[in-house]
Amino acid sequence: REAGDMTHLFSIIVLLLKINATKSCSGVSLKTQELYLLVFVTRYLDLFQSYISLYNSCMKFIFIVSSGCIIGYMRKHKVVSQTYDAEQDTFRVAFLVWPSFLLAAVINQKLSVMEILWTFSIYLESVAILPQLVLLQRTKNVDNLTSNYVFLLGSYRGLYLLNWIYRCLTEEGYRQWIVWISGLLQTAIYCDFFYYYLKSWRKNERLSLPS
Amino acid sequence: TAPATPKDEL
Repeated sequence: REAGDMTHLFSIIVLLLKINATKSCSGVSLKTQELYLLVFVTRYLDLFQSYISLYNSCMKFIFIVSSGCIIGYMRKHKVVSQTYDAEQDTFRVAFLVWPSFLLAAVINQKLSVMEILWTFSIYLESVAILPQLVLLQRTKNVDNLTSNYVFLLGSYRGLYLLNWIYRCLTEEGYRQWIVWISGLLQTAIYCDFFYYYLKSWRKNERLSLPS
Repeated sequence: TAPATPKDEL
């Protein structure tokens, strides 16, 4: 769990570093970033309602603020926003948002607004990387920081899978099927990327995904 | 139905 949270945090740091140091967001999908902001905002609605630990609250806060920051850079920063590949980043996000919402309205643990939005965020997160993966495939010579970002972001849910197996074995009554199945799907979506990422890493080459 | 697992993960 800790390793998963840390790779998630590092993925965001890597992305912010890339944008800030190179003053460029080329190869980064604004659509994926906006989906992630939607995921964080709908999942962490309970930030001021239920307190679990200082760690949890801080991480929630960091995730919301940092994804807002990245979007701000890509949309408003006068240098960075010029480098956004808008004409390549054309994934129709409505095809991810609406099905996730409808599924959350039907398959959830409790019929309440908070619960449906939380479930929606779980479903949406599992597919939120798709615009980014499509953009990567269209970009020739993906830069290292961008590919590292996607690798770290993909590893995070993979590490959570291990955490869930461990908790399932050690905690009585620990079951969360919605989160598990979504997490499995989320990690499976990265499989192809992981394969090419590790291949290019072994050969010491820049990543380029076959189209 | 089983009680909901507390949302203690991120």
